[in-house]
Amino acid sequence: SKDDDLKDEL
Amino acid sequence: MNIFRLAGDMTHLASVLVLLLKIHTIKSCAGVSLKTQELYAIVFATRYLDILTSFVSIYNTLMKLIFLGSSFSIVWYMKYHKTVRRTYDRDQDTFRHWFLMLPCLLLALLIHEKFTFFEVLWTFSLYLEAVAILPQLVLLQRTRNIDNLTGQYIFLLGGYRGFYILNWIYRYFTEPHYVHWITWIAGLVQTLLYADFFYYYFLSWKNNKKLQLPA
Repeated sequence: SKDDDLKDEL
Repeated sequence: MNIFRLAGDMTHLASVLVLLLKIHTIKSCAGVSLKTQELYAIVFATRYLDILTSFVSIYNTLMKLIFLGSSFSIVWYMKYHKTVRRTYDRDQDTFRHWFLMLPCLLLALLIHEKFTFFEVLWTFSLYLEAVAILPQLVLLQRTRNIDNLTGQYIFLLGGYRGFYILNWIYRYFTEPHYVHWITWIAGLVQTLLYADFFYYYFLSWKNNKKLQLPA
């Protein structure tokens, strides 16, 4: 989802 | 994961290792701003709140633990280690860093992607990271002479977010719907804050002179 694709970054 | 993000993470890891190495081996933190280190500890603490709840990958969790551990141990060294704490020039490191946190918190409450506890704190950590280097840059202006390790630390720290910008550009073109203006603008501001440091760092490297920032 939109949210996950950013939280995979440090 | 793409090469830009990996390069960014490795550069970031190198920056904290250079600083830990400096403080641990020569037992000195001269020229290092404790305020910036405290801000970075807060950045990681508020950024990685989900470390226990959401698992992305071994790499992701491992790096989060390394950044949390290194930032808090650097603060511990500078505040409590009997030898290191004496080399901290507290009367020069006077930036009111708590005044940086309040505007970042207010901004995170106003501008975020979702209004949830985690998301607001995560956004706060983005804004705070963008300005966290300011106490360190102010300290450098005051102390003027920069030792090599501190110069390398700041250079690597500034460089990592530059790689992240390339990563965001790459992901924008390769992943549909990958648009995160908040992250991109905060990252750009953060990298621009290092611009003058990079300029003088490059000059000192080119002329093979000691790094001096203008008063």
